[in-house]
Amino acid sequence: DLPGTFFSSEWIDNLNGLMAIEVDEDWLQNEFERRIVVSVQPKYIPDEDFNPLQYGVLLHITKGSRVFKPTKEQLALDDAGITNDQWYYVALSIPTVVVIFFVFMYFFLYVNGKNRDFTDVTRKALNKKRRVLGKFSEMKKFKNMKNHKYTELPSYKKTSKQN
Amino acid sequence: ARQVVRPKEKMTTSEEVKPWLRTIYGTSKELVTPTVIAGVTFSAKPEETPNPLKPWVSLEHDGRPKTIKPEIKKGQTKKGRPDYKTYFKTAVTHTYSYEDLKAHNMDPNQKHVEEEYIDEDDTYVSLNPVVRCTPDLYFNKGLAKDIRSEPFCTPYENSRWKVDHTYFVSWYTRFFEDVNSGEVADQVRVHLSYVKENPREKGNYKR
Repeated sequence: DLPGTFFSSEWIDNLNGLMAIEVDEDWLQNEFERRIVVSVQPKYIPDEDFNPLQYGVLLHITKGSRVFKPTKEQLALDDAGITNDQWYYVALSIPTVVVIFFVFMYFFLYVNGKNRDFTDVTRKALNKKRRVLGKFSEMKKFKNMKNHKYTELPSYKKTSKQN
Repeated sequence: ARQVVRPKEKMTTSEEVKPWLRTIYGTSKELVTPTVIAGVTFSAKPEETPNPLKPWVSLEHDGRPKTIKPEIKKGQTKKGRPDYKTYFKTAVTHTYSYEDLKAHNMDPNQKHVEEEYIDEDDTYVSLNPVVRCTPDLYFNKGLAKDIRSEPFCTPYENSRWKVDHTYFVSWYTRFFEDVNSGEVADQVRVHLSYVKENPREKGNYKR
């Protein structure tokens, strides 16, 4: 009959100051977690004057722990050597496949080392660079080269017609 | 290849706790029936010879019982039974006059006030193996942890009680003293109530 109260114990002797409570699943009312207040009402305070929030303690009652942890039984079974380790295979096989792929790639590149030609790529990159006004010797790549026999001739911005 | 290890059998005791007989208050006989709650045996028959290293039961923050085994280290008892000091004693003040005491260093018209702590009746209290709640075991609660948890020692605030588990609620019995009569409440009852917390009260509402 107290507002919001779903459990009230019998009147017990205020001797030990102790009471055991077993959490019942019905109290959750089909939710995973509920917020409750635990309060103690002495005999000399009538129901209408008693305020559970005055000295109550706020708690959570939950259906169980949200995070999966191996229970003692599962750990015992693991100790017994009975393990279901499909995930173990999956976890091991992925890096294995990656390693095999890289080894295969290394030997493939090694075998085809002679017939590789990227000059078109470098030329395109250099042409892109050459469009920059200024001297070669001032480019970041060639700045530290010391064997300049002669200074470059001035170069102009190329128009699209000249290509 | 791994050695097969047999999982240890879970210890189950089939022995039943039997009622036992005792004499209280000098003459009256009483049958005491032990009860087991969450693995803790209440009203168990005391041992013939008192054992200072007898295990006792403490409570975790959320109210689960845990057994504490006292140890003797370097001649001192560690993790011994808690000392309740004078929390469960009744303070009585005696005023003595010179005629009562006739102390040699007392003036004839001097009054001597002495406080005496009278032990409580432990006939039934001694059957409780769980640590009793005293103000020493209070904790601080609230958002700023500045509110004392009186009268509760367990459970702590924001504890998580799981379904089908048993937890102990403990409170300081002498906290419920009737203002009018000045007597401690002889009977109480525990309530569990639903609450709704708005975000501000939960503490995660900044502006």
